[in-house]
Amino acid sequence: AAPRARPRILLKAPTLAEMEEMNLSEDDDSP
Amino acid sequence: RPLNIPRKEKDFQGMLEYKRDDEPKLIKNLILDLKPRGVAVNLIPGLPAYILFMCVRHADYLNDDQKVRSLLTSTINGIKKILKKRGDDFETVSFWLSNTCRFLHCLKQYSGEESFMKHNTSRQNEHCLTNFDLAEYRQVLSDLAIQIYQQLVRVLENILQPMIVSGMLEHETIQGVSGVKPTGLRKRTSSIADEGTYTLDSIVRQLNTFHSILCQHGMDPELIKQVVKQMFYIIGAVTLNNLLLRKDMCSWSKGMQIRYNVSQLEEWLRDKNLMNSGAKETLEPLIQAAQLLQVKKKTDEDAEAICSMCNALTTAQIVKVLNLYTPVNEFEERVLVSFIRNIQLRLRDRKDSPQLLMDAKHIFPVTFPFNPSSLALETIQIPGSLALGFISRV
Repeated sequence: AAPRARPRILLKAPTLAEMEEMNLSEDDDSP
Repeated sequence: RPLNIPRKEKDFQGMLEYKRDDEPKLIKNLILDLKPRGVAVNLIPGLPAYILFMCVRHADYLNDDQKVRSLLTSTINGIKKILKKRGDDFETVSFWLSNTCRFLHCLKQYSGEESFMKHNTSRQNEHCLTNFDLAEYRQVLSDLAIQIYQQLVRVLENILQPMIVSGMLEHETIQGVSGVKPTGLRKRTSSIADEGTYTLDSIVRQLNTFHSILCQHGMDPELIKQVVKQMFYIIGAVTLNNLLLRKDMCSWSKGMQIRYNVSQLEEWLRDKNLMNSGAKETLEPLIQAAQLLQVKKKTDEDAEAICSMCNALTTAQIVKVLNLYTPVNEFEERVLVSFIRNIQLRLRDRKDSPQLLMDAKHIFPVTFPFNPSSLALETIQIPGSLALGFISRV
């Protein structure tokens, strides 16, 4: 089968550190 | 209770459907609560990674970018969390390094990028992501894998460290060679120490344990080679550093013992088919130091031979070994100061580091060569033991 076209929409990702910060602030908000 | 009508595998498309609200439960059951030594022992290697990827595929199929983003972020944070909690457990770290790499390979293999599709079956090509390019998330996962690798190295270092000096230097296995202690030197280990003392066998057994866990978790063979190379580097560096600090380790018979120990480590590599891992080469400074203890150290020719032989040792290390060298019997002689001067003169043009000790904490840069899997996603079943009844095969 012919290879399919590449998915087009690039999902922007935060860096690992940014992800951790987001996660920490989520944790802070939790009761 | 809905009737579960069995379907043929060819009817499945290799995706897993879950409700957005169930994502925390998915992460909890599949990442946070999964015990590598319990349930995970019976799983196919990399199963958590395949499950997560099949969930990503379904979110991609739905064209739901928020669901994809959320799952990837929660996955990465879940892995980081479990490694924070059980980061000193070799099995946990090895398990998540293997799975993070497998997840990364899946994201490449099914990315739709031709360079990653060369080994795919036509069915696998049909399973490529449809809507989203996850290249940036691949980079994050690769960064995460590097962090986990470094953590793995620290864990194995902590386990190996207490064994090395005892097993590689102090414990003597060659009968008859070491009967005589260097005159004027006291044995560092007490006579009662033997019970709790690590031997070369302890080190080899530990290497076997590490190796079998890595294999059991389906770690990429190229990554296993890098782990083994790093372990051997640590063993070589710690051994050499101690030799360079201890007069009682610088004798002809210790040289013999070290060479024997190194040969056993080489034998281990051969046995595990890891001779091409670069591990043996990391022992070269130690091998040369052991040879230096054993060669003649008197004439001009001896000096010449030493200088050409010891190319993996720095001048400071060579001179230190010669200075520490201690004869243990009447057939051996102390190294004359003039001989050491001779060596120093010959090596003065060498542009090597003035450092005496090796950096035992050095970690070689790690790479994760792409390793596609032949496993057909549509055949993957989820064992009940994972408690993931809320996700369904699509």
